[in-house]
Amino acid sequence: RETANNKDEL
Amino acid sequence: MNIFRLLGDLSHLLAIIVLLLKIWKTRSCAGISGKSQILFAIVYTSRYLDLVTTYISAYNTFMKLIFVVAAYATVYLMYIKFKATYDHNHDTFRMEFLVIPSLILALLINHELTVLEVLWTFSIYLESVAILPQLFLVSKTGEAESITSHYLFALGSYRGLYLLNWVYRYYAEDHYDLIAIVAGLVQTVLYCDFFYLYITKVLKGKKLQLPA
Repeated sequence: RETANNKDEL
Repeated sequence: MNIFRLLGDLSHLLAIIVLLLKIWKTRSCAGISGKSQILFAIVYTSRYLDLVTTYISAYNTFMKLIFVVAAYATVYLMYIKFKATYDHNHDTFRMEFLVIPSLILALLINHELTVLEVLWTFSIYLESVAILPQLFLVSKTGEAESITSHYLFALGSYRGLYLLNWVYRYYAEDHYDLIAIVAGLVQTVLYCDFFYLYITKVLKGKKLQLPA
């Protein structure tokens, strides 16, 4: 899962 | 990156540019809710704090910067440069009714209880309802200029396209984020009434006017 630090969506 | 995601981002970018150009060219922000614009500035500030902690891609950094800068530029134009044209008599929605519940919900329902993650979650919740003051303003005055309607249509389409992106990612990449999906659904649903009016009136060359 993406965490706050690797979210690629805007 | 898939086509829905790209179209969503471009639609968002278009909305922001249309709004800034409208205000700049007409030297007026009549019909635009400053409350919604302040909320968007809060949304992007709290969501894009990761700009200083993590590098994802040039595209990611560029778009985030544009969204943050444009949000503040819009607020500046509305509250300082073209303050005299701001429709504050009609822009009466109380921002705290959206900010406080979003913050409480973000503290209760999040992926991880860390500052960055809670702020990200808060921004997702707040974004889903940040357009309410604008829709409230349109309903109060009973009409919207065509250019304002185009702005709202592009802005509403953006999260709708993200929904398609999430469906795609769920099947293609086995990736999903329930917080973003549910908030994105709420956000898109809020625009439905407006979408209906846009398609039935504005696209046929008429002004967006609410039935009396």
